[in-house]
Amino acid sequence: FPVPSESPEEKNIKIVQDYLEKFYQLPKYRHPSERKKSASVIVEKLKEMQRFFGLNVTGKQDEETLKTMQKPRCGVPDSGN
Amino acid sequence: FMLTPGHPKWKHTNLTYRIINQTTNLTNDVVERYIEEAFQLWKNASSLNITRVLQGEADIKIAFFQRDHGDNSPFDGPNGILAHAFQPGPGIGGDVHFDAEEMWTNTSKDYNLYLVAAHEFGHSLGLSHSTDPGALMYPTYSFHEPSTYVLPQDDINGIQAIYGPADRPVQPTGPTTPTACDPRLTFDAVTTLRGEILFFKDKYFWRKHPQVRRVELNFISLFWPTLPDGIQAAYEDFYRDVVIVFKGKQYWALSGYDIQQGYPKDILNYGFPSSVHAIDAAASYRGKTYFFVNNQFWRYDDQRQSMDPGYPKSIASTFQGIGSRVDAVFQRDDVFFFFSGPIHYAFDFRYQRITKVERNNRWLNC
Repeated sequence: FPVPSESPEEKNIKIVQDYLEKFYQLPKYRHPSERKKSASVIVEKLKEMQRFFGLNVTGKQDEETLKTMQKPRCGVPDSGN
Repeated sequence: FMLTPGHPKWKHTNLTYRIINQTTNLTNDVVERYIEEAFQLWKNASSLNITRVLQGEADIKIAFFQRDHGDNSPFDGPNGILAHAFQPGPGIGGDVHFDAEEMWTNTSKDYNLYLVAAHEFGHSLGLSHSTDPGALMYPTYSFHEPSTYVLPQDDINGIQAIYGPADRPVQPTGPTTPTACDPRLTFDAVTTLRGEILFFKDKYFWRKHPQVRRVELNFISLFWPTLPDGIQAAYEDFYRDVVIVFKGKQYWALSGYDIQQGYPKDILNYGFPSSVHAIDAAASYRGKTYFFVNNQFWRYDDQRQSMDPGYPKSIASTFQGIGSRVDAVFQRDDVFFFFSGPIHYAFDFRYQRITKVERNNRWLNC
């Protein structure tokens, strides 16, 4: 069977997760079960990123946040070492 | 600005750098010149002395790598992450890595090596990312013309917080990013653009979209790399679907992100006398374009493409209540919004009178 293509929603979740792991010290969760527990951590990290970029601090992966996450940038994290 | 956690810094101020390898996109001498000039930005603002060595150990080693290159921070191919650097320290400390798979350029095309190098060297010297969108140490890439680039004040403050003032009689200063809610905020030029409103200020513009609450601050150079900073007037020509922007005696036609061919042109083309050296403000209304210069204004007929007879007239004679000189103006729904100092006046053309007076930054949700 053809590999089910990623839904836009899943794609966006991946963009957000990847970005927060790289630049905001979001722990890498291996198992989906861990990911459910981590929802509140992701929201907090998302708010931290939105505050840094002066976006509306919604904790949600809104269009502006996703647009910012896809801009070319430096690989050094925005917070922490 | 932000200092790297733990405030790492170089204990010695005579630093060395070495270019380990080169990119295939640019000739070696361009890379070497760009890297030297990027370090010069930081040297000018501090007491640091940074010189190149051609072999052996160096504090700051510069290299182009791709994908996984052994430092636990793999690159991701074209776009995305462009480069990274390590905080001051021995070994890999201070080193700068560029993603070899990026298209490195010495033009406004993505990505100009000079700007990325200057940013990464900030990390090599102990700076983290700044939340100031106008700062060099802001995390996302924006093009600026390297030949006219000046280190922003935020970055000067940052490097001097680590290494102290520059050892010279006059401390360097740089541009500061305008803050939307500064009650004294003035605009250089304002225009509509396909339903949005653009507020120009220095090297920036705020972009206000009718459906989006947050007003976005951008560099002019991010959208129109070859346009100069300090635009003085702008108006939207609705029929041609272009925005005309003015600086001094020159003007450009913007079609979305593109600058039309054959610009800049001279404002003499509009029929101004040679005594007019710059336009303060401009707005288009019902086939006529109004140009404001000092305390007078001209009216230009868009169809006939010439100035209407009997102009210039005094602004006060036609727009009662509007002071002698305006900074900017735009027209929407029969209302001319005149910006003068930190205040703007809504002049309703149908009733020939001012209907509202407010602070400029009301437009920026303040």
